[in-house]
Amino acid sequence: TSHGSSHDEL
Amino acid sequence: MNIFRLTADMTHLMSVIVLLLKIHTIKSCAGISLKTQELYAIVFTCRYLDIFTDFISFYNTIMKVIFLWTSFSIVWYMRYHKIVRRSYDKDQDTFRHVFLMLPCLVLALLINERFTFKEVMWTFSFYLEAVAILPQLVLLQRTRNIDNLTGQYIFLLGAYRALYILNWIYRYVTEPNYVHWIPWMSGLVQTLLYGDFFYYYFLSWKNNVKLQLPA
Repeated sequence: TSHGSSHDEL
Repeated sequence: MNIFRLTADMTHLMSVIVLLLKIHTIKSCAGISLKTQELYAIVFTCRYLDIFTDFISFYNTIMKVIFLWTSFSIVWYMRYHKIVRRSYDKDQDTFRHVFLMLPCLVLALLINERFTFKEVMWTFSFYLEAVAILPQLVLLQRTRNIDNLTGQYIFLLGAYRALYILNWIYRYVTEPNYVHWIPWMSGLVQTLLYGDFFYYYFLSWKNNVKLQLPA
């Protein structure tokens, strides 16, 4: 999901 | 993972290494704000609550562990190490945590992508990281003699944030549906806060003189 993709950053 | 993101993370890692080098080899934390370091420990704790629940990659988990571990050890050294803590300039480092944390928490409760505990904490960590450097910048301005390692540490921190902006632009262009206003806006604010410091850092570098911020 596009939501999760921000959480792959540190 | 693009080159901007990797360089950003490595720059962040280098900033931490520079600070730990100062603490370990010179046994000094002079010119470093404990308030800022404590805020970073809070920032990473709130942001990485998903460390046990969401596996993204080996790289991601390792880096989270490193940033959590190092931020807490820096705070420990500055507070409790019998030699290091003596160099901490408590009287100059007067910024109050609560003035930064409370507005960030309220803002995170009001503006977030999803109203869940983990998500609000994640959002709060971005708002707080944006302003966490303020006690350090205030201390820097009060400190007449900024040593090289302190200057490099803050320069690397600022560079890490600037590189993240390039990473976001790159991802926005290359990935469909990649839109994240919360990290973007708080990241932009954070990077702008370094503007003044960068200006004087480059000036001192260009003229080959010791870094000193105007009062």
